[in-house]
Amino acid sequence: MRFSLAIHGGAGTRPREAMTGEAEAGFRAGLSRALLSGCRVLEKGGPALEAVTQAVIALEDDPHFNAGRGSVYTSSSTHEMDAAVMDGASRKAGAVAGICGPRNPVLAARAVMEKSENVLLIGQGAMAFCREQGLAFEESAYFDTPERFAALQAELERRRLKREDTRDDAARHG
Amino acid sequence: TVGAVACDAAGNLAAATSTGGMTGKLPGRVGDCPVFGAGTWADESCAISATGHGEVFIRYAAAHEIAARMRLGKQSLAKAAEAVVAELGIQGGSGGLVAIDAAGEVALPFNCAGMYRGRIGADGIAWTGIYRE
Repeated sequence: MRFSLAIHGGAGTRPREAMTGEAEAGFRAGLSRALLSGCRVLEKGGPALEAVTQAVIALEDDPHFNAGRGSVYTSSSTHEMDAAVMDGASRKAGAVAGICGPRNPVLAARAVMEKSENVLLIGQGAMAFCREQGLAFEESAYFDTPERFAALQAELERRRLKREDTRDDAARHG
Repeated sequence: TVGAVACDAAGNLAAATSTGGMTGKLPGRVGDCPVFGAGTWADESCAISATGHGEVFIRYAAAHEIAARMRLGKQSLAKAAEAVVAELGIQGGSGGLVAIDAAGEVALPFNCAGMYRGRIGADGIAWTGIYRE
């Protein structure tokens, strides 16, 4: 049986000189967990759509990565998350944008694809739909991490002082 | 941003992407993740999940550009994905993507310092990468 899965945890990597051995091990462990989550679906003959969903859930649950728990902050110190899924054979697709509440935004996108006649739902309407679908919700604090909050404070200070934007990818992309 | 693309045993493809966006973004700002054809795409020939400067990935319809080059230009996944990511970099769109085709071949190009990434196949061996390695 031939199958394969590829994942990314974002292009906002820490600068190599700032990456400690411990931090690197944490990132690689998070990536491996996600790969194995998706692989378990595929090796049982499961569909690609479920494999990518499980892999992204593992990454959303890992505060190392900028999605779900560990999301970056807006300039208002809030979280606004987006997610999308698409199935190649059927071209079915579902997405959410500007939400904060569903523990796993990728499951919100799946619900839009499978339980609505829409492709994209945003904001409060998307949140109400997710509640109707019985998705697991978390308080906003669940998504907080001190590292992301510190990055936000640094960015807001930069803007306040109108300093040139010399941020690295990690600061910019989260 | 995080994402995944997969080719299952039946040869079907799928993509998923999820993100908190960019640090200090304006409330209401939406990047390429939920814009199909920009940050997320899947059809019969490829599946793609992108990460990076979303505004540029949207304006260049990054994911769909790769799919179009494969479908219409008969380019390989690797050639199309590498070329589009390089072009995005020239246009100020720092970032990268993961892509897969119906044969299960993957491409993991990026035009910035690094990208947290990984791949796994039927051998069950998980490979992970961060910088160019």
